[in-house]
Amino acid sequence: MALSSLKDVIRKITRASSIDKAFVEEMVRDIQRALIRADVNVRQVKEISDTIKKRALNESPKSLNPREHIIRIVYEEILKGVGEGIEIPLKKTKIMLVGLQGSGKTTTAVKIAKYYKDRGVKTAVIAGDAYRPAAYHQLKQLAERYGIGFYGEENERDAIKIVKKGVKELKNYDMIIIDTAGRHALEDELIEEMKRMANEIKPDYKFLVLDSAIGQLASKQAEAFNSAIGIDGIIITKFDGTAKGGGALSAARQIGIPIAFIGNGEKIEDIEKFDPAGFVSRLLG
Amino acid sequence: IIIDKKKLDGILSELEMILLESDVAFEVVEEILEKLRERLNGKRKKIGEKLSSLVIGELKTILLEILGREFFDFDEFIAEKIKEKKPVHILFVGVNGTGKTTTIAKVAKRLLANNYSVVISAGDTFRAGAIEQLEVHARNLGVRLIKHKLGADPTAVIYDALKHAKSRGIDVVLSDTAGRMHTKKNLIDQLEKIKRVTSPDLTIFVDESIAGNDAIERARMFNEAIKIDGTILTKMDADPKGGTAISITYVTGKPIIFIGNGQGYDDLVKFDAKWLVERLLD
Ligand SMILES: Nc1nc2c(ncn2[C@@H]2O[C@H](COP(=O)(O)OP(=O)(O)OP(=O)(O)O)[C@@H](O)[C@H]2O)c(=O)[nH]1
Ligand SMILES: Nc1nc2c(ncn2[C@@H]2O[C@H](COP(=O)(O)OP(=O)(O)OP(=O)(O)O)[C@@H](O)[C@H]2O)c(=O)[nH]1
Ligand SMILES: [Mg+2]
Ligand SMILES: [Mg+2]
Repeated sequence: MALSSLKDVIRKITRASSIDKAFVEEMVRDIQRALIRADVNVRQVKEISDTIKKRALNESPKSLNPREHIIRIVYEEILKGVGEGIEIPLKKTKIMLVGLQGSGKTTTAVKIAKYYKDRGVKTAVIAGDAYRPAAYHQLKQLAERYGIGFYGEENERDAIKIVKKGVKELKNYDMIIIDTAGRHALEDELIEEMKRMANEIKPDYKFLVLDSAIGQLASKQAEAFNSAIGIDGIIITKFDGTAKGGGALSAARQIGIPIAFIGNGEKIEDIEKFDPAGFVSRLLG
Repeated sequence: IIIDKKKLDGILSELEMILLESDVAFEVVEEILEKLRERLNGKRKKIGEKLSSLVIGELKTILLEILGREFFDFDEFIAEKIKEKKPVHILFVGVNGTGKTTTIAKVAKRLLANNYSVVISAGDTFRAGAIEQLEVHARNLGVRLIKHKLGADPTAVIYDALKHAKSRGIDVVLSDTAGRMHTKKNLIDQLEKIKRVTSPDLTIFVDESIAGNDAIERARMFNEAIKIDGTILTKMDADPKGGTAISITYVTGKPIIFIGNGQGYDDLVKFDAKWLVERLLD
């Protein structure tokens, strides 16, 4: 991991004259404040800060110098269970995108498709949202603009029927990304639809798409999605605003899954693989 | 009885947790707690009164003051404004995906139910499927949609809609705009131009109740750039605690006009500050 970029942010640690108990307590208070402002789940902030304090005061640095040791503790605890990303094998893959209304699923479906197309993979998207007005048109326009394969049925209201047909029609593509309707945990019928779709289509990856500005609701929603269909990774969107993505991070930590991608703009190329050190820097900055 | 400082600190830190967990932004929580301490300073507790009830009562008063700073009734506003000019022009703005387009459809339905004629302008000339999305809503509601091609100048579309409405004696024009990040100067400038040229009677900021601390950043920036008149807070049916309402009202000084609580045309209710405060603190 790039400890150097974390050092830029955790200046206080590297400039501290001594890593004593008073310093650790002040540092933990600063971290708590930063994490809360970044929308990390308030209970997780308590856990993270308690653990950082305990480890900083009780663990001996061994090979690292005391400052680097503290930075590593902070980094590890914030990203606990999240890991450093996900490698999607470039072979026959079905990816299903789910998430709350307006989080960025449709846009992200095409971004991911283009990302892999640029790396030599034959990609296509399926308009699996049969609910939102003109969702079919939105996805079709984007797919056509960037030469991405597309399947959808403008007037079909059974989303599972569309996706099943789409998977058949697009069988010559290496990677198929399925867009679905926005939904939240309390919309029983939509949750049922999502369960049925995952059961029948059996995607290789189910990603939960979360807005980087989402607040305290994130972890609870993520748990509901995970109980319903099992989530393999988180995609964070709209990182080009001022939001720090703490809610989305909390969701990943809650379930113990990686953050796969970060969307940072409205253009098709505005997507990157998750950069853990950069993300933690911004969280604490 | 004099208030026990140690006990008070315990209660305040519990309330701090509750407010933060309810999506009230961190800096707003800090200012609220400071105000709360000031008001409790020197206050005496009645015999038999629980300290927590005294503190919570005082907190509720502060929250209601923040939320009730400016009273605004949408139906009354329209009724009054229409006497002095037609069409009444309402502009909807906000960051990406918050529910602007869907909210316009809901507001249109409400106006139609109150016997006003409505025209919608497809001011989002940027996003894929944006115009088609409004076409579906306009068709469902039986209202006219004024649109140009994708890539057209939004100011021109809105201007066109206002001209059309004026010539037909239409009561209200609802203008949609593309979602945009408050960090994109050129897009915020574009919005300033739209507002300057089309002079809306009401500029409504649409944001989502599921947003956390960032709600204050965007509300503040949009308000500084184009001066909003009020906010519609959407997605309350996802069941967030609703503290975002406090954050946004606190930094803009403008009222929450409606709450969006679903994806259907009827899922728009007048904002009730008491209801929100009870929900936050129950
Ligand atoms: N600035 C910015 N905007 C984004 C990003 N990702 C998506 N958007 C925008 O966010 C809005 C919502 O995106 P959609 O792709 O329609 O979201 P969705 O999850 O499919 O929405 P529903 O299908 O209604 O649930 C659109 O205006 C997108 O252009 C991003 O990374 N940055
Ligand atoms: N559950 C719920 N969903 C909502 C609500 N309001 C809007 N939505 C949904 O949120 C998603 C985004 O709504 P839009 O109206 O397209 O949002 P927008 O602000 O116009 O998005 P952009 O134009 O892309 O910036 C859609 O799936 C809507 O159905 C609400 O109050 N509750
Ligand atoms: Mg979509
Ligand atoms: Mg819109």
